[in-house]
Amino acid sequence: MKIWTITNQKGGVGKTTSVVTLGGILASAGERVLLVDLDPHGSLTSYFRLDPDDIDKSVYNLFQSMVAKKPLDPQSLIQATKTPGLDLLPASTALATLDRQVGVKDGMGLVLATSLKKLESEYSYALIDTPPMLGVLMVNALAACNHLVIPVQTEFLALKGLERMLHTLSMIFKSTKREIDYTVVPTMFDQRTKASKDSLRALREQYPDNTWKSAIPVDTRFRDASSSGVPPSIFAPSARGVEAYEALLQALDARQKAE
Amino acid sequence: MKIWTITNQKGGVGKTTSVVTLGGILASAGERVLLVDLDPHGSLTSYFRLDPDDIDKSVYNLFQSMVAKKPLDPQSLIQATKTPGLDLLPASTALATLDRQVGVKDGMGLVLATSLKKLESEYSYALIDTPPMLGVLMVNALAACNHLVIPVQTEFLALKGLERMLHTLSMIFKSTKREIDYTVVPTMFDQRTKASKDSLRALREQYPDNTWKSAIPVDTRFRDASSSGVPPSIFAPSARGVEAYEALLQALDARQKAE
Ligand SMILES: Nc1ncnc2c1ncn2[C@@H]1O[C@H](COP(=O)(O)OP(=O)(O)OP(=O)(O)O)[C@@H](O)[C@H]1O
Ligand SMILES: Nc1ncnc2c1ncn2[C@@H]1O[C@H](COP(=O)(O)OP(=O)(O)OP(=O)(O)O)[C@@H](O)[C@H]1O
Ligand SMILES: [Mg+2]
Ligand SMILES: [Mg+2]
Repeated sequence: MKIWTITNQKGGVGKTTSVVTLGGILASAGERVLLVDLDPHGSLTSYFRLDPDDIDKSVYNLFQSMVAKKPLDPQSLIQATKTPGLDLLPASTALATLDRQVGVKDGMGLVLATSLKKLESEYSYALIDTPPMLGVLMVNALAACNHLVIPVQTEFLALKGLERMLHTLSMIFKSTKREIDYTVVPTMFDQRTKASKDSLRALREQYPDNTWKSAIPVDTRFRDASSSGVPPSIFAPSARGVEAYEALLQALDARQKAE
Repeated sequence: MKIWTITNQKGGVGKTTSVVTLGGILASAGERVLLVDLDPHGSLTSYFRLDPDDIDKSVYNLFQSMVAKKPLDPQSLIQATKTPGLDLLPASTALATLDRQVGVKDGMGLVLATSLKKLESEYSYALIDTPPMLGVLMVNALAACNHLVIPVQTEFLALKGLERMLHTLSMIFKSTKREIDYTVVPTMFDQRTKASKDSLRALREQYPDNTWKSAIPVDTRFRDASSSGVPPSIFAPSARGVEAYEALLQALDARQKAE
């Protein structure tokens, strides 16, 4: 199973949009795809018209079962979406309390990794959406994945944020003695603005081996898609932004040979 | 002193952009303005070319001095920016560890409120930038302010997020027995997309007494400004987005009589 964590501590860079668009494309191509929402704010869960404030079965139950040392089948928490082949392990707003409750207690960083191992035969891809912050949820997402996708807005401040993020990631990986490959994905690229073009060039210069050769353009169809509740690749299959994600998917698959 | 907290748990909605633009306009009008960066990711601090990863004096020191019960003069942590009348109390990435370290220990929710009280005679406005998450930093920002500004992107998912956010805020205010007035500010309004227009109408219907009568338009000049390191109101004073923030400032001042 290919497990991709989509992450960036900067907010609003297109993490949730990347997860739902890539997931929709993969499901339409006949793959069995699991989307995992680790964001206490629950944008991915809301996208599929579920309410993270009022949900009985969510990823939060996995953490509770770990603390209570009671085994739990992760399959029992998963919901099907209206899109065939696309399932969702939803978030609950209760996830916001995890850092204060469990902090870095032993084993809390591996809750998701252990659960996804049990689902290996059910899905060919798992895409993990993360909140824009460091903490036990981010540690779980990093421990569970076998490739990291980092959407970065093509603007000056975003580049500064990326430097810090990669510095933090290398420290987390050093302490867990794993090395994970990553792809930086330039998003919301607007060729009308100098700031966008300059930052794209800077990204390619600073991270030549890890930055995707193309970019996801600014496309208003993504906002329209989110009010439809259907993945952008199904809502507007010929939109420029969706076509860019199709090209990204090919590059990610080529970069990560069979897992 | 008017103390405005700019907050939204959703990422990338224009919190930092609102703080730096409103701050620039107020400073140019001759006010004494303090910007406070409570975001561990430090976008506001990076905006002014400081490095939140490598900073000795930041808002983090205020929390440390509380835990160590050693008094500290907040003025000693403040830096002047190149814009006359605009000072910054910067963030440090160490803030990301606060939730795990201190959680809700007694008094940790009032660290910022107590510090800003000591600065009352120095500044006429304090604008507080917050991270896109719930936790001890958000609690501090809510306890310190006398008005709340909530930027909300004009798109479907953002409206869902706002409902949850206001629900959470009312619970926090109930437990602290204070009632704070708030203004919802529609941002990144794009009159070309139906999703944007529909969400703006929905916002006005759902929160008629708290939604600002106008909206901040999509404006690419904000990205250009952030690569200049100078507030948008000084970098591009006649940009549409900046003029909208000038109108917002008048509305906020009118809504909150002298404090
Ligand atoms: N390429 C794009 N062009 C235009 N708009 C986009 C694009 N990608 C995402 N968006 C829009 O930008 C906003 C932010 O995207 P999204 O919510 O996916 O970001 P995020 O990184 O998941 O945010 P958060 O940090 O809150 O989790 C949404 O309104 C989305 O529709
Ligand atoms: N009205 C606008 N029109 C176009 N772009 C905007 C506008 N306001 C903000 N932006 C851009 O959108 C991006 C996100 O803005 P900003 O960083 O201020 O959001 P934020 O809510 O502070 O994000 P975070 O959740 O990470 O703290 C930045 O690239 C900024 O330049
Ligand atoms: Mg998201
Ligand atoms: Mg910000």
